Amino acid sequence: TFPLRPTWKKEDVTYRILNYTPDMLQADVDEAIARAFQLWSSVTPLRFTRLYSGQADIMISFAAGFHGDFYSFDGPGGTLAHAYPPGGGLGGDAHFDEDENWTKFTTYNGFNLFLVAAHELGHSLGLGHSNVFGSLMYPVYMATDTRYYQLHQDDIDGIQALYGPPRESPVLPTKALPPQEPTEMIPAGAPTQMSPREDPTEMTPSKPPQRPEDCDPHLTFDAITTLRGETLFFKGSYVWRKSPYFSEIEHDTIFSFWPSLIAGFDAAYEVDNKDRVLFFKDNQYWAVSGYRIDSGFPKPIHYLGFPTSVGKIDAAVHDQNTKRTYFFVGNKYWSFNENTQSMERGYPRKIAADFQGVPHPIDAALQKNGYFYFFHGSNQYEVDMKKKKLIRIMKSNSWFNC
Amino acid sequence: FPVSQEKEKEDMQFAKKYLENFYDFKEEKHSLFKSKDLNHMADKIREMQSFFGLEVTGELNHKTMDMMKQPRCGMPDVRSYS
Repeated sequence: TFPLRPTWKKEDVTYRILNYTPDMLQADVDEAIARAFQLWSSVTPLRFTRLYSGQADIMISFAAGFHGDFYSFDGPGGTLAHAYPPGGGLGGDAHFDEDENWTKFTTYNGFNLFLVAAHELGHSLGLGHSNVFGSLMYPVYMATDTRYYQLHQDDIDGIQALYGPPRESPVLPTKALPPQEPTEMIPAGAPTQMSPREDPTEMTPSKPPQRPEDCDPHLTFDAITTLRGETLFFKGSYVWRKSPYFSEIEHDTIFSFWPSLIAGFDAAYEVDNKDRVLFFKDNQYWAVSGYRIDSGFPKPIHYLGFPTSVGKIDAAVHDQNTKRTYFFVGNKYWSFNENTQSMERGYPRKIAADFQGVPHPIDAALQKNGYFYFFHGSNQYEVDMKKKKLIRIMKSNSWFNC
Repeated sequence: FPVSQEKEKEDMQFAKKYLENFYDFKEEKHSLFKSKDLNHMADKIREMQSFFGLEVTGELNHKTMDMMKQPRCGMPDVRSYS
């Protein structure tokens, strides 16, 4: 809570939407705000009434930069919104940064208004920030599937410490009722957001697979890529990060780098001269630059020139010397010209024809120190591409100083 | 991820602003004791790292900077709200 625990000294609280963002339909803004209030009313005795004129307890507005209070907004990104604890004047008011892209969806290039509003209204009711990862009052925005969003127990404990439980105990668990029509136009097959609860570092009823030990001799990988001089190894939602700057292997999750990407990549590769890494999952792919996901993704892999018979790829690796990217699917492989952005003629070719001794399917592929490394199960095959010669076979995790 | 050298100064400025906004950091504008100022900032960095469950080092390592750059709410994380 805030110092002195300010709360509304009544159960009937009013709100008014003063203006709208041009990013969304007004009806969608109304719905997002109403659903956000409903989250809190479902766990407290509070009732929220919308006013269309005059002074309401909670005045909601969109503004950019300086907007008449002591906390100016900062342009796109950074601060998304803020709200004041219960009280007169500014008290309870919620301001949203118009320089952000507001959306009713859960997408990669916009902030979900329902999620942010639910958080800010927590402040309007007297809650401060929580350091419980995955709670609504956690200060950092987390793209989350909002269709059946539920308050975290930490949020419920916090708000009920201020206002107590609802008059009649809710029959259903505290869920934001799904909107009338599906507001989440999440295209079929597209990844839903990793809600914090799904993040493997979160305690969830069905425990996610634990991270395998670095030196587990049976360790296999889904995908491997370089990134700005480092090497990232992916398995499920986990990332092993090997950096020339640090001796130890860093352990992360995909979520910690790209919260809106899903776990379980099929392939990944870096086009170093474009500072771009591409991730593949099923029949889609994403491009990132550092932490930022390029707009317009995901795209269907068929945009790259694969026949429709290809539903997913096994592995990919970019040859920095020839500017060709090799895609491996089953027992075949394609060569993609990054300069012309097109598949090369004469492909697919059989892997066995050009990479003797390398078994398939190939799980992951990497170019490092002039060699190619092809990963198949718990083994990796070091190949000299110029001579098309298999040099040696090692354990897949030999990069982890085992 | 690797940070180019010239960016480090930028990061320091960014971090100061972040800590002022959310952790009630007040840089002594004309402090005679620069080292005292840096210690004060290191304390605030530790406070922020502790809040987010990061390794508490008091240093602006890449994970701390990454967390500072995440889109977030504009309200402070510590309670000296005024």
